[in-house]
Amino acid sequence: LVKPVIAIHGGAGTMRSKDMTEEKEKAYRHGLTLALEAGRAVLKANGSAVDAVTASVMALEDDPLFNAGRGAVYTTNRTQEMDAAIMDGRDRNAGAVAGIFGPRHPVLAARAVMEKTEHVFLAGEGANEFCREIGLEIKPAEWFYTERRMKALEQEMERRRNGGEENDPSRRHG
Amino acid sequence: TVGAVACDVFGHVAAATSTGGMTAKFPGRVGDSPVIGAGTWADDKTCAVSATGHGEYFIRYAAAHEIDARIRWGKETLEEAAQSVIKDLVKIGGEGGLIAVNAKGEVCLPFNSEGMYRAWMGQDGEIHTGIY
Repeated sequence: LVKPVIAIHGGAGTMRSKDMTEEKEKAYRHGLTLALEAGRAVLKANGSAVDAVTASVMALEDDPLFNAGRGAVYTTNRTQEMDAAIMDGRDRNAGAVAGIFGPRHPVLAARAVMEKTEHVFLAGEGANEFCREIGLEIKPAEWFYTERRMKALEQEMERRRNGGEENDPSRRHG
Repeated sequence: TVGAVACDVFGHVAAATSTGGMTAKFPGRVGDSPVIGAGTWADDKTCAVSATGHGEYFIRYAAAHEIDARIRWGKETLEEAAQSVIKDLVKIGGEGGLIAVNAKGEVCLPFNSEGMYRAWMGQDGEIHTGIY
């Protein structure tokens, strides 16, 4: 037997260290710790790596601090579109979804594609329909709304209206 | 974007990634997260990878599978392969990071951006977190 290990991330990019308060940093570290613990608990109970990564990502999707699930950012149409994927190292089985909205945990949608279909990748309305059909937990738009993300969209649109480059690498964040 | 990679007691690895994309993205834009081989990858023989950052660059570089290939064919270590890919991405303008583990229980978390929200438990069983 191997000593189990797990790693998680909650996104990378420009963190604007000058804006990071002690309180914010504490909240991020707390969210990361909870998510890691969710996966670690699975591994400690001799659970599978697939179950562990699912548990950790579900915890991150429920935390509005992170850009996935409940904390997802907005498109230029003021909508949210979520993508997720999962892959099992035992047999290279994989599942992915793109452009979905509604499932509380997009990672479970990806996992269902992997385990319940002969497909690897479902997108858009077909993927949403699949999620509803298999009974994944669906949440309304209010569940996913966060003022912080809406404000970020408005600021970015304002910047573009003022001549800011759409693809300015320093402004791309997600 | 969020993600997780793990190696269980049986030496099996897995990876998962989930994202809302990027703020003010064009509707319908898909980043690397759901693209198998770009932002997500797992194979017991090599590694499990979950990436985050400028998705288009990770797709163009087939970043996660590139790490697999460097280990499989180039005989690089997990650390060497992951660091090389993150370093190479800078050359084409790609910014971000990734987390990776292998079936031996090695963990690495390289990034080329200012920071990456991350946490890990290595073989010591301790929880570590980092931002910058």
